[in-house]
Amino acid sequence: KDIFDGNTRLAEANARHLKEHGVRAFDLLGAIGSGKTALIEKLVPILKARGLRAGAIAGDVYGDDDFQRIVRTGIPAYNANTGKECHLDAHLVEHGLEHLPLNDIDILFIENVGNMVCPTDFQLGAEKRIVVISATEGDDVVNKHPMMFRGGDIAVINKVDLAPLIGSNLDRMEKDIRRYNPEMPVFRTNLKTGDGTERLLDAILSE
Amino acid sequence: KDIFDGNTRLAEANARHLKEHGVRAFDLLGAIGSGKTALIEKLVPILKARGLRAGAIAGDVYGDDDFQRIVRTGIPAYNANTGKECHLDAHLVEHGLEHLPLNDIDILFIENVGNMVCPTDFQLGAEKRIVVISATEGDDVVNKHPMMFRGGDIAVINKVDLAPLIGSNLDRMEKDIRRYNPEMPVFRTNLKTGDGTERLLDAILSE
Ligand SMILES: Nc1nc2c(ncn2[C@@H]2O[C@H](COP(=O)(O)OP(=O)(O)OP(=O)(O)O)[C@@H](O)[C@H]2O)c(=O)[nH]1
Ligand SMILES: Nc1nc2c(ncn2[C@@H]2O[C@H](COP(=O)(O)OP(=O)(O)OP(=O)(O)O)[C@@H](O)[C@H]2O)c(=O)[nH]1
Ligand SMILES: [Mg+2]
Ligand SMILES: [Mg+2]
Repeated sequence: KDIFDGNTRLAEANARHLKEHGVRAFDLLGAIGSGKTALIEKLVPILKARGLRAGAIAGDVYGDDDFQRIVRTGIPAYNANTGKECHLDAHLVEHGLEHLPLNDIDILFIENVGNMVCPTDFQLGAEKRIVVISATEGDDVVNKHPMMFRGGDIAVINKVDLAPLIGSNLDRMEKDIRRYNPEMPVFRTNLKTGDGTERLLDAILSE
Repeated sequence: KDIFDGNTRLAEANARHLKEHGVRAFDLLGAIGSGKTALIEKLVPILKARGLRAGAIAGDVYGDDDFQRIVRTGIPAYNANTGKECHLDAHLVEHGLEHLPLNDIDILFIENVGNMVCPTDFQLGAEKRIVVISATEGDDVVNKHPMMFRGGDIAVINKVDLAPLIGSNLDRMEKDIRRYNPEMPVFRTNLKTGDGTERLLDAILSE
C-alpha cells in the first residue's frame, strides 16, 4: 500500500509541475504492439497544424526503439527503461520531466510499456489515460482486462484494417468497453494510414 | 527473494507430481493475443493422431474465454484467474493439477497470461517454456523483451500471414531471438491455418 501511496504523491507532484509549465500530459497504455508509438507519430503533425507543440516520454522494458522513432518526428523526447518493473511509475516520469524542455511543449505524451495489467495501479500525473488495443489481439482482449478499461478515460481500437483477417468483431470489443466503462468514448483507427486520428485528437484535447 | 524461492520450491513439487503421473507439461507464454490458445487448439488433434492425450490449464487475468475454447476441443481443462497478479504462479498450477485427471493426460499445456515481463521470474514446474509472439506486435517485440527470450526454450513467431500488412520483418525477429538466446529454436507459424504446427510439435516433444 505504501508503494502505491508514495507513487500517488509523486504523480500529484508531476501533475502540479506540468500545470506550472502549461503542459497537458496524456498517458498512452495498452497491449504490446497495439499502436501507441504509431499514435504519437500520427498526432505530431496534426498537433503542429493546430499550432500545438508535442513532446514525449517513451517507456519500454529495454532499449530505445520507440524513443528513436519519436525523435525522428522532430519533437523533444525522453527514454525511460522499466526493466523488471512491468509499468512506468511516477518517479521515472518525474525524471523525464526534469530532462524535457517543458517551456517548449504544449502536449506531452507518456507512452507506457505494453502491458494490460501492471500500469493500472500506477498513476503518472497525466490528465487522461488513453488505452490502445488492436483488432489483432483478438476480440476477447477487452473482456479479459476489466481493470485496464475501468481505469482509463479514452479507448482506441486500432488496426481495424486487419480485423477481418484475424476474425475480430469490432462491435463486440466496443460493447465490452461500454460494459466496463459506460462513460469511456471509443475510437476506431488505422494508425498505418491515420484514419480516425483527427476525431480522436479532438477527444483527447477536449476539456 | 522469499517469494521467488517459495514459488521455485512449489514449481519443483509440481514437476515431481507431473512426473509421477507420466505427464509432460509445457508452459506457453507470450504477448497478448499472440496465438497461445490457437496453438493449443491446433495441437490437440495432431497429438490425438500421434496417440497422445492432451490437457490444459488456461491462465487469464479474468474470465474463462480461453478455458471455453479449450473445452470445445474435448480435452480436460482447468481455468485459473490471476487478477492483479500479472502471471501464473506455481501455486495456481498446483491447484490445477489437483483438479485435472492426470492419469488421462500425456501432454499438459499451461497457458500463461499474455504478458512479456512478469511470467519470466515465476517457474511453474513445466518441462519447457514456449514463447509465442506474433508479427502483428511489430518486429521490435523481440529486441524489447530480452528476459522473456533468455528464459525460454522454444520460440514461435506466429501470424506470419499478416507480416506484410504490419510491415514486420520476420528475419529481424528471428535474428534478435538468436542474439538473445542462440540455443533457442525458432518456428514460424500461421495458427489460423495450422502451417508450421507439425514441425513445432516435433520440437516440443523432443527429449
Ligand atoms: N496494418 C496496420 N498496422 C499498424 C497499425 N497501427 C500500427 N501498425 C503497425 O503495428 C506495429 C506496432 O505498432 P507500434 O506503434 O510500434 O505499437 P506500440 O503499441 O507502440 O508497441 P509497443 O510500444 O512495443 O508496445 C508497427 O509495425 C506499426 O507500423 C494499423 O492500424 N494497421
Ligand atoms: N490471421 C491470423 N490470425 C491468427 C493467427 N493465430 C491466431 N490468430 C487469431 O488471433 C486471435 C488471437 O489468438 P489467440 O489464440 O486467442 O491468442 P492468445 O495468445 O491465446 O491470446 P491471450 O490468451 O488473450 O493472450 C484469434 O482471433 C485468432 O483466431 C494467425 O496465424 N493468423
Ligand atoms: Mg511503442
Ligand atoms: Mg489465450
